[in-house]
Amino acid sequence: MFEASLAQSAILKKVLDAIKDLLNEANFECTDDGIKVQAMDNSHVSLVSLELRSDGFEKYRCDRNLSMGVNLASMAKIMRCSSNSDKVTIKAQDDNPDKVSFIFESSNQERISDYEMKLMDIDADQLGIPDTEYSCVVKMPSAEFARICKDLNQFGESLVISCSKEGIKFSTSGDLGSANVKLAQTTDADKDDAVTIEMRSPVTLTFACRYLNHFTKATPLSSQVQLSMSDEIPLLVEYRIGDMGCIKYYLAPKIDD
Amino acid sequence: MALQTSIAEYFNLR
Repeated sequence: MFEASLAQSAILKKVLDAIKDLLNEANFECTDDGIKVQAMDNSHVSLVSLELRSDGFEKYRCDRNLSMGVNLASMAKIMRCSSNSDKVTIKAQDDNPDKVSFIFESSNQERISDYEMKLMDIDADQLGIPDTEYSCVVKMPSAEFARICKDLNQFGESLVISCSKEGIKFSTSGDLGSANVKLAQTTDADKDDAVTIEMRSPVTLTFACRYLNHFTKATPLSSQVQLSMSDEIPLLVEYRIGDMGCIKYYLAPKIDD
Repeated sequence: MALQTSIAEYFNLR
């Protein structure tokens, strides 16, 4: 038997909204430790790695390891049937289930709804993600990052991110012209709107804006976002999910031919 | 012109 409950459906709704436009389907790997999802987008340019730890759930029971093939658009539709304040319970039989149930209970217990979703057989490659010491690790307000990606995407398809000890610069150019946004490191590191940079060595990397704009769908999950960069390897964009997990987006760089 | 690389090039298939 697999059963996991969250006190507030809101967090799971935001998680689905953060991945449903980038991924069509993915395997939810359920173990004693929690739920993990790892999948590449259809074009194999980006990879999403989601982790929800079991100790972050109000109730969590996983008698046997379980892999659930989920159509994310379907799950997002079901999640949208819940109110943010509803308690959500996910239930599945653990001997190779072909369906999963979602139960939403209103906070005043007057409304209980349940939805059953068919599961899929998804044959997906699992990738080994090496631990990396990054040249630059930037923490910044997630709303700021979302705004930069959206604004600059109007000027060009590619975003050049340069990071040095002075700060981080986002640049683009296209038919319309060019645009640059520079953020200096802030002095007061522990405020939500702080920009902090840990730099081993300067980096300059180029990425496709459209994927970054998919990643920023995770903005409602966390007020801060962490960008980790080293030359010629994928960018890591990380949003924490409360104190129960995180979403990591990896994006392959564009390199000059 | 910058060419888009694939994520699978960087992470090894398990």
